[in-house]
Amino acid sequence: RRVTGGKDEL
Amino acid sequence: MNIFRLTGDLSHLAAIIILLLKIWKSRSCAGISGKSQILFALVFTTRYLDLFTSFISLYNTCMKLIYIGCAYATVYLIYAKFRATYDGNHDSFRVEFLVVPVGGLSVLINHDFSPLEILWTFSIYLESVAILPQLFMISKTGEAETITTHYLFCLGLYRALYLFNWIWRFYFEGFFDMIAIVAGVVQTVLYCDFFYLYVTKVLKGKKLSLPA
Repeated sequence: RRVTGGKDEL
Repeated sequence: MNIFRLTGDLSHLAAIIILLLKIWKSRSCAGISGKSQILFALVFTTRYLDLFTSFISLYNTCMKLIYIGCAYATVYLIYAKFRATYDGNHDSFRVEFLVVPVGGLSVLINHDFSPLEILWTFSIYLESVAILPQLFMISKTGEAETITTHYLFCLGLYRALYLFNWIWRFYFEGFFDMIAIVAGVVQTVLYCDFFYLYVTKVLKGKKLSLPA
């Protein structure tokens, strides 16, 4: 799980 | 990217475009809650700040920009260009009752206590309830134009499709984001009553009107 940074989902 | 995610995004896009075109073509925002639209503009603004910090894909960047642009265009049409047609008396939901608790919750329950992550969490929580002023307005006036119901259906369908996307991602990628999932379930549940009316009335050619 990517916590910080850019999000892939809209 | 899977089929549920893609159709969810397209359904979301369709909802946004339907609303913009409805207001533009009829030169009127009657029956539309400006408060819900302000909340959605706030949702996109706080969620897509990562546009400045990271690049995911061209699709990702374009869609985020389109969503933000359309959200502000809609707010502009309601509160500036077609302000005379805005039905403010019926748009009386108290948004501070949503924004304040949601703000508090996003500070308390998040994945990481950093400004960008808290704002993202805030946007997820706020989106799940942002439609309430619109639903409140419909319950107050007791009716909705058919085109408005198409907008609401696409908007509700989008998060329901995302739920399938998350099930898919859990099984095939081992990915899950509990904050998004719980908020997504809440958001979808809020539309259930409307979905029922949409299927039993609008799809059978009747206007959506509630019993007095």
